[in-house]
Amino acid sequence: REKRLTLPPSEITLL
Amino acid sequence: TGSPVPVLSATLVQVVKNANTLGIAIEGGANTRQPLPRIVTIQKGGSAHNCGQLKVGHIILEVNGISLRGREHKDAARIIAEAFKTKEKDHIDFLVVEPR
Repeated sequence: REKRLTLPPSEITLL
Repeated sequence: TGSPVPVLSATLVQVVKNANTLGIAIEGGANTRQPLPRIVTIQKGGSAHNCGQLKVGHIILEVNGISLRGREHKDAARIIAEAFKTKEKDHIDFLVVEPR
């Protein structure tokens, strides 16, 4: 698996 | 000599379910830039706001003793939602840390 230098941002969930 | 790893003190916050909503927004989860869920919003009138101890920026380590480490965003959100929904407890225990 390719190692990414930057991880993706997360979604936001309202609880 | 001090430890090379900064020690973060975790705080246990009990949120009583005294409103119809929990009233927090979270971001983060495993495989994202923010590997543990972080509180990004606290809504006025929600149980979390009424509790007065949760803060924007807090990182959630555990919910009712369930570790959120390694859980993806949706899974972490589901655990928190279920903790709020269950009628077995009138509160939720959050283990949180302040961001560095």
